[in-house]
Formats: sequence, C-alpha cells, structure tokens
Amino acid sequence: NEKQVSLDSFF
Amino acid sequence: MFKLILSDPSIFKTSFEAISSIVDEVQIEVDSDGLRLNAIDRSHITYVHLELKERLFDVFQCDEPIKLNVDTEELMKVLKRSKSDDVMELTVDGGSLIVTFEGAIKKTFKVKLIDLEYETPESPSIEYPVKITIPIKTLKESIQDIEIVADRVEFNIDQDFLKLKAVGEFSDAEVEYLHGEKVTEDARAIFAIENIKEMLKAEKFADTTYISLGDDMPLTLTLELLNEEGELSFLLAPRIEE
Repeated sequence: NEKQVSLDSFF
Repeated sequence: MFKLILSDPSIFKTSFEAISSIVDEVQIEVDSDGLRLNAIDRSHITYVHLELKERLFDVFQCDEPIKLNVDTEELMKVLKRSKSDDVMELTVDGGSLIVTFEGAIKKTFKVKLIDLEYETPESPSIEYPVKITIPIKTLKESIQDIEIVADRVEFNIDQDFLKLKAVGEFSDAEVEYLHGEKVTEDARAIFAIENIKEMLKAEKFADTTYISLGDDMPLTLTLELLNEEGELSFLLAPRIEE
C-alpha cells in the first residue's frame, strides 16, 4: 500500500 | 515603463498549459533580469518554476520590479487565442495585464490582476543522486504506455536504463529507455500518473528534459530552452509505501 505525500516534508 | 514583446508566444502558451492545470493563481515577477514565477498546488504535491531571461524577449522594458498576480485559467483562455506566428506584447494598465497578439489581425485582451489567496514557499533545493536527460516526447509516450494498466508509475534508474513500471489489476507494463548517462547509483520512486501528465502538457516548451531522482524523493522534471534563455521545472511529490 502506498500513500501520496506532500512536498512539505522536503522543503 | 513596462513592455515585453515576444515573437514566439508558444513559449508562454505551452508553459501555461501545464501551469494552469496545476495551480489556480500565480504571481509573475518581472525585473531587469527577466520574468519568473513559482507556484505550488493547493495540496502541495506539485511545485512549478518558470524563468524567462530578458534576452529571450524581442523588447524588454521593465524600469522597476513588478509583481503580476493572475488567475491562470483566465490567462490560459487568452493565450489559447494566440497563433504561432503572432507577436505577443505584454503591458500593464491600472489593474490589468494587457495581452496583445498581432499577426494577420491584432487582438487585445485585458486580464484583471487579482489578490493572491495564499503564499508560495521558496523553491526547495534538493540534492539528487541521479540526473539523466530524455526527449520529452519519449517520456510522454512511455507514460501513455504505462497509463493503460495503472494510475501510478514506478520510476527506476540504474546505470544503463530508465525503467517505468506499473502493475495493474489485469495487466502489467514496463518501458525501458537506454539513457546513456553516467549514473553511479540506482534510484527508485513512485508517482501518480495524473500529476505527471499535468507537467507533460508543457511538452512544446523545449525538447531537452532532465529528470532528477532519488529513492522515495520528489521527481524533478526540468525543461530548458537553448542558451539558457529559459527554464520550466516541476517538482512532484512521490507516493510512498506505508
């Protein structure tokens, strides 16, 4: 199972 | 004095094909170096950056830095009315961006400037272990191949190939592209095809496309104009296995 993550954790 | 003239409006049109499908509103910043914008979609999944250098324009007059906030859907409707051999002129009058296309006939549109509802964060700088080039048409065709079986795609880069893979309910698909770059590490990440297709709407911006990737890292897709006159880049958040 996968989930879409946001870019927030990469900023 | 603010006046920009561009003899190839398709650069704008193809950029906003993608930008308008990702974000509702943008702030276009113009100063003596050129024009740029940064935007992120409401779910913070795709970040987009456009930069067009002053030397790309036939006329570039911008005495002081200016910020133009526009509704991307409204601007796209206008840009769709341009023909490839039109000359495009951008000026500002009061609270509007004036867009003129001049070819066999001259068309003038006034696009109202808006107040932005939210702020765009600065572009993150991410160090990537792997970077390759691929013709954007090849990437687009590969995504179309994968799309017939699934709505998400695994990007896998090793020292020889970029492999796109998907496992569907009824069929699986795998596309291999011999990238010809010096790659010393492998990288693997999964993305939603819907988001990749939004970025690929800008395919006519430039043929040279760079893909930067790392394990479970965002995908960076960069389209570059010749002589570094302009760049359109996207950062797409991955899907991560739980």
